[in-house]
Amino acid sequence: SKHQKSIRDYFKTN
Amino acid sequence: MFEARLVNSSTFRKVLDAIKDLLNEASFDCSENGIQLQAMDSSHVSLVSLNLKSDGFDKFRCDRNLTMGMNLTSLGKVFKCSGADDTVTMKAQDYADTVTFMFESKKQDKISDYEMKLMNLDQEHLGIPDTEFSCIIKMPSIEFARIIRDLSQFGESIVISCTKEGVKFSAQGDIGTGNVKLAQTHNFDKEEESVTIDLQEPVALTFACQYLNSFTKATPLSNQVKLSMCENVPLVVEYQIPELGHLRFYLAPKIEE
Repeated sequence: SKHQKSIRDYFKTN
Repeated sequence: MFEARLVNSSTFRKVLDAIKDLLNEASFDCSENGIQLQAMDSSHVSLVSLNLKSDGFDKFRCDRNLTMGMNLTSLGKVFKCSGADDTVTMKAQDYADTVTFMFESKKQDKISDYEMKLMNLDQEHLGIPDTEFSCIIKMPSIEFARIIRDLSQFGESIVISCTKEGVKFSAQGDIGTGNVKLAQTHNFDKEEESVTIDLQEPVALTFACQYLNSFTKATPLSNQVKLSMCENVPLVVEYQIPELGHLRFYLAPKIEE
């Protein structure tokens, strides 16, 4: 099955 | 002092309609450059990024950078009080805890104002890296909304695959499968009806229907939508707001466990 990462895992907090 | 006047208040109302499914509250960052908003949905799967340029407003003044935290349901109530052809003027004093919206009818015979309380919101700003996308698809926004709506009936996810032949949207579930293929069609007379693909390499990614459907609430803002895709990178769904700026949605792809 497919899983969804958080958008935070792609864009780091400034 | 912050003051921004927009003759077409309906544009701001459309922006609000486009983001209120995803966000309950958000901070509007005002500077001399305009108004920006960046916020994740409550599940932290998607990101909304709004940019309204100061020179797109009919009047814009921002003496001091200002962050206005707003409850979007409340803001929706305020804009519900506006007429379709009204002009809106937003005003806030420096360090104020309220913002005022004034609506003026076209004939100037009705003026209403609403003061709304601002909120202190925890701000988390994410850095969005520059990406060389494998493919960029531009297509009519109504067509995109239609395809997402149709395929959402078949499953929870939609695969968007792009090759030089065209773009294919697919969904599968208990009742069966659905596929929609679009070829490139350049219509020089009606640019807004064109489907154009800028392809570096073929890519296929899976996304949750629920979020794609929410993004299509922005359809009234723009005739065209731009989809930017790259392996292992969030999808970017962009609606240009004519003369004012853009509204972008970022969505993390679904990946194998």
